[in-house]
Amino acid sequence: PSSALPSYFMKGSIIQLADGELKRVEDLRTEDFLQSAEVSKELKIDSSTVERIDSSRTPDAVIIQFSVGEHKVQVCVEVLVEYPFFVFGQGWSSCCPDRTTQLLALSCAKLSVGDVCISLTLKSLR
Amino acid sequence: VPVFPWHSLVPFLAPTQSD
Repeated sequence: PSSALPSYFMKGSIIQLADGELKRVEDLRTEDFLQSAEVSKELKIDSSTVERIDSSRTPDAVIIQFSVGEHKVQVCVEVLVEYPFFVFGQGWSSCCPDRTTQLLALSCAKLSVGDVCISLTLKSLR
Repeated sequence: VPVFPWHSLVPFLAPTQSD
């Protein structure tokens, strides 16, 4: 299948933080996300802990179960094995780091159960 | 050169809360 990831994950992509600062995707740090979310009126950062990683019926995909936020709401997402998530204090991580590096040139750690990923939710769900 | 907003890179995992 044509399994192209969004081009902003490609090494060298220019990312604009909420304060206007430009950084390359591979240079982003946990603080960049936290500070950008602080500025945002609508978005907030939530911690999403990887609870399970299962294989999918879709080739080259996995189903990742997260426990999201303080209420530990269970959320499942199906993504390609090379899809990178940003792990708190660790950086980009995917289920198949070799493939991520091969396809995107983005250095990745191995995403594992127990890792806490940065995710977004709305500040007010009312 | 395209510039992408920071939040593009973060998955939006929105739980449906009932409280």
